[in-house]
Amino acid sequence: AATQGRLDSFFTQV
Amino acid sequence: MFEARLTQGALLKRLLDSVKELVTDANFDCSETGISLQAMDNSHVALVSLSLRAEGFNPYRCDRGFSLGVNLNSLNKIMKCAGNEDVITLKADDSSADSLCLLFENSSNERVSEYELKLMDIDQEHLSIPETDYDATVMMPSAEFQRICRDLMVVSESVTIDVSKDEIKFTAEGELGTGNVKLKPTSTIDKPEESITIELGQTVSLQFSLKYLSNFTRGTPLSDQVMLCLSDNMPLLVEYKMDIGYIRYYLAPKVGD
Repeated sequence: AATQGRLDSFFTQV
Repeated sequence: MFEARLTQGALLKRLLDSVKELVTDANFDCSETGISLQAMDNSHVALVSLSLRAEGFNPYRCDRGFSLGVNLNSLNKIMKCAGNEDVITLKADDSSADSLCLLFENSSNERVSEYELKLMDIDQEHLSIPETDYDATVMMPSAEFQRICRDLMVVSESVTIDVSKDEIKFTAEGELGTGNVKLKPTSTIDKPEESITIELGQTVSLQFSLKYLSNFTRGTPLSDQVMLCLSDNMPLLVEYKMDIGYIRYYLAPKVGD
């Protein structure tokens, strides 16, 4: 099954 | 000194309701231009971003930028003490904001109640969200989106959203079987709130958690229309626009198979 991605891998922390 | 008076107090109740299931503590960042909030859920899967423009308040006063660290459950308890027709004023001392004052006035101004909410220091991670040209932008009635999420949860905990020029399709596959809902673009000039529009650069197919999506639909009472923005391998953006600003939710897609 597909796994849930996390936002950290798309957006950078500031 | 910070002061923001909102004639439509019920709006604040609805806004809180649309955030509090996703995050428990959040900083309300106040500046000359308005109030904003950005917070991720604990698992870093979803993010909520709220923006309220200063012009939406009457009056609005904020001498310098500062943050109000709020436990949303506590704020919710206090907000339940406000009547739906009440005018709500938020006040804080920006130099030593250890509490937020909430003033609820009824329409005839005969009943005024005042509450102080203790504030907290919240060390929150802030994400920079890039301006994105999405492959697909869909506008649809917010109640329809809410219904689709609710209905497909019967079948599965995930939904695949496919967008083409001619339709947006929501598909769920689970142990009991499958289900899908297809919507075609419609334009109802006399009832713009019921229209469905699709702007497409290229077709998109992405899978998302329905639990989070239905959580986002708590924003439904804020706007007749919801905007869904999708790009391959990018978080989904779900936006409810209001006269006074917007609430945006971002959701990381499911990846692999």
